[in-house]
Amino acid sequence: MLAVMNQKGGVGKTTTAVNLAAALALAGKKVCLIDLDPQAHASLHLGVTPKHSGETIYEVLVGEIPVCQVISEVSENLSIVPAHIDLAASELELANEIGREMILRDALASLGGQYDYILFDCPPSLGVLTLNALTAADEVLLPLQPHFLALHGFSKLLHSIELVAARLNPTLRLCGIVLCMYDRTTKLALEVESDLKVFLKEQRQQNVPWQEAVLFKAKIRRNIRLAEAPSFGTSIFEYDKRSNGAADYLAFREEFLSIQQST
Amino acid sequence: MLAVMNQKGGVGKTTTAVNLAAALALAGKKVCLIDLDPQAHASLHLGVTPKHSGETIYEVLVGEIPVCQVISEVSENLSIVPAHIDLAASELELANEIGREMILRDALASLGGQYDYILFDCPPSLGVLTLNALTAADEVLLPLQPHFLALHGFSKLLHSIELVAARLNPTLRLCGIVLCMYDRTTKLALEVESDLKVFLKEQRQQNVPWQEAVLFKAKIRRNIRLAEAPSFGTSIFEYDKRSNGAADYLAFREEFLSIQQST
Ligand SMILES: Nc1ncnc2c1ncn2[C@@H]1O[C@H](COP(=O)(O)OP(=O)(O)OP(=O)(O)O)[C@@H](O)[C@H]1O
Ligand SMILES: Nc1ncnc2c1ncn2[C@@H]1O[C@H](COP(=O)(O)OP(=O)(O)OP(=O)(O)O)[C@@H](O)[C@H]1O
Ligand SMILES: [Mg+2]
Ligand SMILES: [Mg+2]
Repeated sequence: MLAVMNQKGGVGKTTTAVNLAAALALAGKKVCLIDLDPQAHASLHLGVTPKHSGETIYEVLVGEIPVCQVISEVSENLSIVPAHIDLAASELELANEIGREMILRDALASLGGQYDYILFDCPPSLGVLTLNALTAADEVLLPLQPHFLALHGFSKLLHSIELVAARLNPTLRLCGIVLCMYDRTTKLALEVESDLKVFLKEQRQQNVPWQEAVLFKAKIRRNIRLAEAPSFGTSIFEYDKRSNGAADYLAFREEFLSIQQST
Repeated sequence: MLAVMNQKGGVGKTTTAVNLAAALALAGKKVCLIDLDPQAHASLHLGVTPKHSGETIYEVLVGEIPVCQVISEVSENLSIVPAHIDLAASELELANEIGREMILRDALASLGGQYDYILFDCPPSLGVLTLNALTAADEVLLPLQPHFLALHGFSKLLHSIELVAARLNPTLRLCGIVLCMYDRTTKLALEVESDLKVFLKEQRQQNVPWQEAVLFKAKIRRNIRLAEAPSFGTSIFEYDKRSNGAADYLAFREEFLSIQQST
C-alpha cells in the first residue's frame, strides 16, 4: 500500500498516482487507486464521478458502507475508490474520533490480498486524511517539483513520517522521491536534485524511515499532454501513449518495480 | 483588502500575493501582506521567519496578541504578518468557535486605514483560514493555472464565494482571475482562457459576486526566475527586475490599479 503524498500543492501527486497506477495495471498488476482528496481530481482524471455522492471514500470513512461497495472498475487491472467534496467535512468530523488515524486502515482490511498495489492520492495538507493514508500505507512515494519552496516543506514532511512511524505505523518507510514537472534546462532543478541526493545519501547511516529511500532516476518532464489527459477522463496511456509523459511514467514504473523486487 | 485564493494547489497564489504586494509597494502604496498558510511560504519568500513561533498570525487568531505586534517591515512600503506551522492547528481549534469565520476580520479592525492594500495569501483549501480571508476581504483575486483540473475546481470556488457573500460578507466581490504559469504555446492554455472569457461575459447579466470580474489581460508567463526568487528571500524585483517574471507582475499591477480606480 503506497501513499502518494506531499503537503505542497500542485507538485504532481494526482498525475503520478493516476499514471503510476495505470502503468502498473498495464504491466499486469492488480491495482486499486484510492482518491483521498475532497477535490476528487484523481477520480475526475479517470472519468469516474460517483453517480450520487453516496458511494465514495467518504461514506467508507464515516462507517456507512464497506469499501468493496464503492470500488469502481476503470479497466481490467485498475480500479478506483472515488472521492467527493463531502470528504472535506471528514477533516473535522474525524478529528475527535478515537484512533482517528486508523480509520482508513481498518476500512481497507477487508480488501485482503485482492490487489498487488493499493495507491492513495493525498490532498495538499498534513491533516487527518493524509495521516490516515500514512497510517494505512507500507510505503510513501513523494512527488516533488524541483523548486526552492519544495525543499523547505520536505523536512516538515519527513518529520510527519517519523511521527507516524513512531506512534502509529512502525513499518512505514519512504520508498522514494520522484521529481515531477522537471525542467532540466534550469539550474534550479539541478541544484534541488543534487541537494536531495546528498541528503538521502547521508541518511543511509541513520535509523530512520527514509534510510533506504531513493531519488528515482526516472524524472517526469514537463509535458502538456499530462495536463490534457484529465480532460479526456483517461490516463496518459490511453490519451497519448507516444508522448514524453507516457514514456516517463513507463520508465518510472520500471524503476519502481525493480526497487520493489529488490527489497 | 484582497484575498488571494484558490483551493487548487500550486497555481501561483503565494508567488502572486508576494509579487503583487511588492509591485504595489514600489508604486508607492502602503501594503501589508498577511500569510495565512501554515506552510508559511509567503513569509519564507520575503525572508521573514518569526524569531520564535510566538509572533505570527496564529497568535493573533487565537487572541493572544494584537496584530500590530506581529507586523514585520520588509521595506519602506511593504510589511508582512508572518505565518508559522502552528497555524495548522487553528483549522481545528477555530472550527467550533462561535462566528469562527469573523475572527480575522475582527483582529484586523485595529489596522484602520493604515494601509492602502492588505493582501491575504491563502492555503490550498476552502477551510477555516480561507473562509476567514473571504469574510474579511472586500475583493478576491484568483490566480489560476490554465489547465483542465483548474477549471473543474473553479465552479466550486465560485460557490464558496457566493455562500460567504450571502451569509457573512455581502460586499465581497471577485475582482478577477489572473492566469499564472501561462504557456501560450499550448492549446490547453488558450482553450482554458477562452472558456473563462466566455463564462465571465455571460455572468455580467447575473446578480452575482463575480458579475464584474475580469480575466486580466496581463498573464504571468512561466519563468524560472519566479521560482528562484524565494531562495533569496526577496520578491522578483529585488532578485531580477529585468526578468519576464518582473515585467509580467508590473504589467499586472498596472492593470490591477486601473481596474481599482475605475470601480
Ligand atoms: N509533468 C507535467 N507536465 C505538465 N503538466 C503537469 C505535469 N504533472 C502535472 N501536471 C499538471 O499540473 C497540475 C498540477 O498537477 P497535479 O494536480 O497532479 O498536482 P497535485 O500535487 O495532485 O496537486 P494538489 O496539491 O492540488 O492535489 C495539473 O493541472 C496537472 O494536469
Ligand atoms: N510563473 C511562474 N513560473 C515559474 N515558476 C513559478 C511561477 N509561479 C510560481 N512558480 C513556482 O511554482 C511553485 C508553486 O507556486 P506557488 O507556491 O506560488 O503556488 P501556490 O498556489 O501558492 O501553492 P500552494 O497551493 O502550495 O500554496 C513554487 O515553487 C513557485 O516558486
Ligand atoms: Mg492532487
Ligand atoms: Mg502558497
